Amino acid sequence: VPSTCDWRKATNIISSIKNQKTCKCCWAIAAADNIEALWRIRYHEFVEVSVQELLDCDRCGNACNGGFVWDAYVTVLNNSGLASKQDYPFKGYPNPHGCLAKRYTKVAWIQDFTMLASDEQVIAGYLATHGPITVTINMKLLQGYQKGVIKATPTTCDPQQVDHSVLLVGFGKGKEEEGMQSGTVLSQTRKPRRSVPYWILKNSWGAEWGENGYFRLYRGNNSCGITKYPITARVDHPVKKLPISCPP
Amino acid sequence: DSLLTKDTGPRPLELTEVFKLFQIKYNRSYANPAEYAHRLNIFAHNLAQAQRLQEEDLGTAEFGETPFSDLTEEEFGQLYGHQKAPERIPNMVKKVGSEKWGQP
Repeated sequence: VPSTCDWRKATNIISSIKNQKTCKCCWAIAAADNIEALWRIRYHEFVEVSVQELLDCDRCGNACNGGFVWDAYVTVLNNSGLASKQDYPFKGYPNPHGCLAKRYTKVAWIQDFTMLASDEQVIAGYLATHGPITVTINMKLLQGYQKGVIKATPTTCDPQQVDHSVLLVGFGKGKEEEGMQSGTVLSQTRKPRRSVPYWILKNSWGAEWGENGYFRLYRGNNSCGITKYPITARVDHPVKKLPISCPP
Repeated sequence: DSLLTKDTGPRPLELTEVFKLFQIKYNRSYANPAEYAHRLNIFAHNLAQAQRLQEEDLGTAEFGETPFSDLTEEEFGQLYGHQKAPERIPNMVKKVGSEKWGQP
């Protein structure tokens, strides 16, 4: 496992930050982000896939009322792929005419999906050699998050109560120079300088939130339940893997 | 329990100023003075909570005002969290074979 990995540094692999707005579709956005990244890594094609298809054609019909990434992958398999975002754009509410997948050419598809071991080393190794992975975490600490690495404990962030799916795009180990804390009302506090291993995660709440739409979680203590559901699509046949590697 | 503080004294000027800037930044308006007061209380509670998280956090995270600072934790969970993931992933593969002994 390399010491650092950041798929954002690879050209055209990670798409721009999406915003779920008032539709509880983080599960669909995370799955779409995962498929986009894997497709671009494997086929060097810049695809932007339809999140709306995952909402309208979801076998559980939950659409904007929440769901699970594994349902999104089953939807992709059942519909033989995903239409483009251009053809089947995101609306943020269920289409009154239901699933329109049959109308559109598919720009990406998957062979299978798989769940990794709940082991942060295994997850890091797979991330670096195959590409981004969806994870589901307890989002409680994200409401007030501005920047930096969140190092939670089971008390501050119950790892069993996972309720928000996001895309894992890298990991690092930072020398963190903690300046004075920003904010008018909050008292000025200085955090000590320390080096922390962290995960880099892509959220779906727009680029204004967090670190330009991303956030970082401590790596090594299952912060907020990150190891509970590490799930990723497979976009190519299980032939001998072409050597790919994540930018450091 | 109610977020409305017992304290009826004038609020520190900067909090209402910060809240006004928050409203401008995130384009927030509230239906009536009671709702405004309710949201201001939630905002104050969330900033205090952010400070506590800041002190509790064992990493390098910074907490403070975000687009969600005028929502209670429950509202935030209802708006943005999908239902709690099940204790185990539903069984994808249908049970193969017959229940009856000896049947292929």
